[in-house]
Amino acid sequence: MNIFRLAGDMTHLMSILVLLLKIYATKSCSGISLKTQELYALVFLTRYLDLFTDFISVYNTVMKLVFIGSSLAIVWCMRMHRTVKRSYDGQLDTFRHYFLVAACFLSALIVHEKFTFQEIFWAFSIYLEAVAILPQLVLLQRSGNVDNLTGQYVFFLGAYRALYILNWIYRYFTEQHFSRWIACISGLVQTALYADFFYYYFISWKNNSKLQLPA
Amino acid sequence: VQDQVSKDEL
Repeated sequence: MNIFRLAGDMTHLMSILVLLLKIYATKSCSGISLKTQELYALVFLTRYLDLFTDFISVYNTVMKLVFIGSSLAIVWCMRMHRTVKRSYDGQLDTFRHYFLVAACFLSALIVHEKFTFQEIFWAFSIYLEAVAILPQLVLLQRSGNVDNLTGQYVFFLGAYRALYILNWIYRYFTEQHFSRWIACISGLVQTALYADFFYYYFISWKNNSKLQLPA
Repeated sequence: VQDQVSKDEL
């Protein structure tokens, strides 16, 4: 474990806490894409198949349970909770995310580390996570003004993978057999997708103005 | 043989 990875995990956890705070405190999920939340639940469920077979550390197991539990809880809340689901922007959240799932699964069948059930689903989850934010970014552009908590949620979600890239660089130089090129390349694509959001987020922070994404 | 690098990252 190195400082970049720990900071990355904490930032990821922070993004989930901010999202939970927004939904719980405002009893509203306006501006949040249910499709992105469903994609993230799928990412965690397919990535942590080894949850009960490989024990890495207490930290690793606890964090996996937190990520799986929180993502499922958020999807449940946005679908079933009568107050929250009323504020869902269903007519704006129309990204066809099933295509993302199909494309990522196809890619995982072609590019993976080993042709085993677990490795293919792991590669699938890595590719899917890279594009999972697309429905959310599209929804932000369509819904115009972005409330602070939603903006912070997306910011932390983008920042965590950028910290993981630093972690992979660090591990590449400090460990002999370290090669995570699937996660690395996918992580670079993932972080790049946030580039324009980061730009407008920085502008709004500098001008102390409302975050506005151009339509 | 290098054993399968366990997925120690989240």
